[in-house]
Amino acid sequence: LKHQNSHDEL
Amino acid sequence: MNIFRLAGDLSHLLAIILLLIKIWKTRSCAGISGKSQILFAVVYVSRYLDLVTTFISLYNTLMKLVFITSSFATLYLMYVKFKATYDHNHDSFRIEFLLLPCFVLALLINASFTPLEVLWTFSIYLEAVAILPQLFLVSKTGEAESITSHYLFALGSYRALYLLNWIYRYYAEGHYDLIAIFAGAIQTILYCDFFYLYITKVLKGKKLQLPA
Repeated sequence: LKHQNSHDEL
Repeated sequence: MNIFRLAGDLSHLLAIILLLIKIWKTRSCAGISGKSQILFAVVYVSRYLDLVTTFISLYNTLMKLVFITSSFATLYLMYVKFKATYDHNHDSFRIEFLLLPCFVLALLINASFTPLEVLWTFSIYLEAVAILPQLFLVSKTGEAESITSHYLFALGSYRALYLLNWIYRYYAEGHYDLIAIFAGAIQTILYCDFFYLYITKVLKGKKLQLPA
């Protein structure tokens, strides 16, 4: 598991 | 995209449409906090700056454009077209007390210290608390029109559905974003008292009135 930004969300 | 995420986005869209309908049909923005609407406009602009740098999908781009445009349309209706109906005596929340701490927090806790990322993080923190002036206005006047209640319910449900989306994504994709999850949880908690009143009163056909 890696930390990711939710930039694909609104 | 999963069902929770889609339901969350649609709920968010419904909230915005309900608000515009309320103002347009009643020719009045009474009971709506212009301060909250200013904060939402700041949230959308600072978060969706990536419209010009990153393309994710047509859906993503269109929704972002709808959110930005509709928030400015709401501001126009409140501060220009139906300015006379704006309840500014009751809408006295000082938004700098939200803007400044959120900005400082975004400078301190972010995924990477770049302008776009700090602004994205700022928008996530600010969105979590942007409804406070609206809840403050409802508590000051002691009541809300039913369409305003539906608006608030849809707007609160959106982040609650996103929380389910994040749980789903954690298990299905191994994806998690602690900043978004933390802020989204706070955002949803702020609506809990309102959700309770909505379910116990508005859904039973009563007006949302706070106990004296």
